[in-house]
Amino acid sequence: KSSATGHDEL
Amino acid sequence: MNIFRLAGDMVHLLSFVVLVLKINATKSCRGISLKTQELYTLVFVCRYLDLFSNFISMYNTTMKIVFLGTSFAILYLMRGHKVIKVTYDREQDTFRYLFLVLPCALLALLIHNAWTPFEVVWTFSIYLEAVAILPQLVLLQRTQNIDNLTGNYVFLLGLYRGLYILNWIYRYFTEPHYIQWIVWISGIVQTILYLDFFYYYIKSWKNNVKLALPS
Repeated sequence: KSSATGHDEL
Repeated sequence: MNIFRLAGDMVHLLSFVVLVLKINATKSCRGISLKTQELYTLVFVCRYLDLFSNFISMYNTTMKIVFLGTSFAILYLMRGHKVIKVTYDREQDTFRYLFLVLPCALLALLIHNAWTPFEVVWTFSIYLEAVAILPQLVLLQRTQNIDNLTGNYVFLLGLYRGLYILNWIYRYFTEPHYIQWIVWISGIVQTILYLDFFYYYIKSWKNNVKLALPS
């Protein structure tokens, strides 16, 4: 899940 | 997405608007560090490598393209525009890239969440963003008569990461298993670098005098 890697932030 | 994240992104976006406005309205990039701008462009290129391979939302993709596009546009104005490029403070903007890029690259090789090229490059962008403002802060200190837009630009850049810290606190309490040590510590370091600037910025604003950093 993307939020688990922090890559959903800019 | 929570209100702190959105506010952070909007403030970040606004900082670009203010910078482009300053450069275009005054046809001058006086007081703006090309080195910081080049480092930010490197940060975005490294961080958004997944632009076309990892779709999160229309919002994310759009913002990434805007940040990349604006960064390259600013580099063009400062390096390629024949009127503006002569206003660049080349002699004052002396910070060495390698002092920032090399330690960040080494740190990314040592401390990361996963040993994949993408993840290491992404981590490098997080470390580099934290310190990329340093050439700009050094240049500000050397520049007499900092104009309002330049001061506002740096203030917005600092405020953006501060708002992200609130976003991380919010996410920590609302999303299960949301732990991001690398991003959090880098973001806190990044915000701390601005504290001295914030102090003088707010002081000049309260006293209604022109911003000047003590050298």
